[in-house]
Amino acid sequence: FEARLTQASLIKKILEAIKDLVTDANFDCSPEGLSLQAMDSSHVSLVSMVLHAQGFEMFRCQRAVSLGINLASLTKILKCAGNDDSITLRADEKGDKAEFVFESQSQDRLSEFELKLMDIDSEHLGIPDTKYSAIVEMPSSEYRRICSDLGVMGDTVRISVSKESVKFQVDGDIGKGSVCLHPSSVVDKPTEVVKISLEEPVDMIFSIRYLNYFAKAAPLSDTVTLSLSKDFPLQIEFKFGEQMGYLRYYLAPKID
Amino acid sequence: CVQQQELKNYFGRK
Repeated sequence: FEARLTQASLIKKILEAIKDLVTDANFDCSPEGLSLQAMDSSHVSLVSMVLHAQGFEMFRCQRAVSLGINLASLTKILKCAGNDDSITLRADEKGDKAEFVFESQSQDRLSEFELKLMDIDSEHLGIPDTKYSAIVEMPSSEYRRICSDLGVMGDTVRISVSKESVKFQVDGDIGKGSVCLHPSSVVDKPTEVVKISLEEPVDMIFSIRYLNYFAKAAPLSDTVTLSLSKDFPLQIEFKFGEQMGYLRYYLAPKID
Repeated sequence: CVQQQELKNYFGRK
């Protein structure tokens, strides 16, 4: 397996977005691309990442291989890569180590690292194709701000979506609060849009702590999509660009 | 009482 990405910053940002939720994960390499599925230790949330082969500058994979990686160790290695460095990832048949090569844009600095891989016995879940009742697209910076603002007031947030608005409500020890967003009428920048597609209104409760973990993916994409259906896990998607891939989070709802 | 179930109760193992 060998793959090369022009910008190391993408992998760095992906890692920042998952390392607080997941400690070890299998990076599954196949001819289609690089993917990862992992749950947090309490098994109520899941990360699903896909980087399509065509999003790489070079991608070669003869046989599917899983690279078991400790994310704290990978973070240490990726700290040695400049944001604009290219990154080449290599692994052989044995799958006991992975090689990382970082090259500066001017090609005058080359660094090489080897990471010991581990055997990870991870449980893969089958995520069904779902027709969600409500889909909300909003700026990822807005999502991050709401989660961080409301997170200081309580542990859970009630998300209510109607045709007119999406409302985030918190009810905590010191009091309560809410943030309500209306779909944008006048749009200056596409990245500032709030869009709501609704089959039926939903009203669900989620743990703010997890929503805040997911907000670490905000640097990956200008917009985030929240998909909700009653009594079903919330899906939060950050797309890397049209052809590149995505990072999705799933979170089980809190049920009375 | 508010409960949060594990994801495998929704998605099932592959």
